[in-house]
Order: sequence, then C-alpha cells, then structure tokens
Amino acid sequence: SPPKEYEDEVTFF
Amino acid sequence: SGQSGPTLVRVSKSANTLGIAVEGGANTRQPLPRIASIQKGGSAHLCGQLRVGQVILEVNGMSLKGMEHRDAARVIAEAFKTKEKDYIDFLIADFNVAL
Repeated sequence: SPPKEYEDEVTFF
Repeated sequence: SGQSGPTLVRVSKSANTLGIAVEGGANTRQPLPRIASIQKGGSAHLCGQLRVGQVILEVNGMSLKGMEHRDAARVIAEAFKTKEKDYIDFLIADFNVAL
C-alpha cells in the first residue's frame, strides 16, 4: 500500500 | 532547559479534559506523537509541566514508538478515561530526537 500521510492529523483530548 | 533526556511528567486528572492536541505518529514525518497545543484549563495546562512541541515517548509506561496516529491517540484517550488511575504518566522528550 502507498505510504500514509498523517502529518495533518491532529487529535484533541 | 531542554538539555536533559526524557522526562517523566505526571498529569493529574484535575479537569474534565486532558486539554492537549497531539499530531503525528508512525509512518509520518513526525514519527512520535507531538504536543501540538495545550488548552487553558485542561488537566495538562493545570499540571504546568507540558509544553507545545514536546514529543510523547510513553504513556503510563507504554511506548508509543511504532504506533500510527490513531493507535497512539487511542492509548492517550484510554489513559485519560480509565478510572484505575487519577493521573497519566507521560514520558516526554523536548526534542524530536531519533529513538
């Protein structure tokens, strides 16, 4: 599978 | 500051939210989760020992190394949700060093 790009993924807790 | 190695920070669950935003994870350019923001009034803010830009190496002794964003996020969320502890221990690094 192609590399995943999660750089912009932000989770708030 | 910032010249020492990883630091253990205990955050008491003193507010209804942890109050941090976390970015990154395995298979990204930010391979370990990094604190993107800290919300005023949240548990992390009240703790006073976490800073934006710090990298989270471990949560309650569990390494986040190799975890993709959603998995690392789940670990953090569950650590805040569990009633077994009234705190979360974070192992923090000030720099995005290779580990």
